[in-house]
Amino acid sequence: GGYEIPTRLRTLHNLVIQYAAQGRYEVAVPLCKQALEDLERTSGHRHPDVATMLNILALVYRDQNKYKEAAHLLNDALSIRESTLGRDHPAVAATLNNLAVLYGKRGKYKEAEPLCQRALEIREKVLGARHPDVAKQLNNLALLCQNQGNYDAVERYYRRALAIYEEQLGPDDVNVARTKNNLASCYLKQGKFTEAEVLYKEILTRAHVQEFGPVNGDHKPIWVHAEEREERSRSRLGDSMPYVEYGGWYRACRGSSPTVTTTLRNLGALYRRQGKMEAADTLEECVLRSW
Amino acid sequence: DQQNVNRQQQLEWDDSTLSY
Repeated sequence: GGYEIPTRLRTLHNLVIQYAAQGRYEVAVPLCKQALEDLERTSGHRHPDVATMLNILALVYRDQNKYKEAAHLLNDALSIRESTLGRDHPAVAATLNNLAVLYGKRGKYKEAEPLCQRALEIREKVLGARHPDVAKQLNNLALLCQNQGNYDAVERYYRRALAIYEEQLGPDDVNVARTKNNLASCYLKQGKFTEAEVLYKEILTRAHVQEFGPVNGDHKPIWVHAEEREERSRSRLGDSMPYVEYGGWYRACRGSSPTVTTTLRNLGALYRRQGKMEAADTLEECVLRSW
Repeated sequence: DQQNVNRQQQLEWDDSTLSY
């Protein structure tokens, strides 16, 4: 973007992050404030380096849950960046996004939404409508809408994010499963259980294909095993069937993403709701054994 | 289980704000 963060600032940033990670805020904060004073003396207040330093200090305040103080700094940084880098610079989008996150943490979803929306518009303009960073922004926007109960918007944003991830990163990217999971919770909140179930099964089938190859008679996704077990128990053929290894799913689970584990839990809860206790038990057993 | 459902949903901070 025509502006590089100076090495000295980068080093200081790394140092501050280390102190903050250790909870040593009493060291991190004065370090930031001193650097801020030095920068202001040499470059003046309205300089991109000052904005960067304000962002670093805001991060430390965020980690201490001092959201108001952090937002105050980011507003200052935003105004500096807009005037020095231009209104449509990616750094402006990032600052807007983080301001929205801070508002979100304080439950101020309505105030956060327009900031997130503007960050999205900047990213679309600068990166193009199909860039993964656009999808990332859509995810945050969806979550803000979800917290306000605006489910139509949530579905729209998640669907768009999903299409971008599938097209740009491929169907096996972790972001695809994550976004499907989020979309499914939006469906659940509206009582759209069938739609949620379809997505959960897609995630688990995808995880299966990734781990074991194509689905066939010997290699079936865990939810197929679960439903077959349910069927058997209903026809009283397999009342006391032990939990078998289900094609190695327990072991596969151990290595897979937290999203798959969450999906197993959520589909399990959905089965339980439908009274499919054996199917639910099968998925929950899989989660437990994978630990 | 509502908690499980929501476990992964967190607003994401953009760290790139430090790298411009």
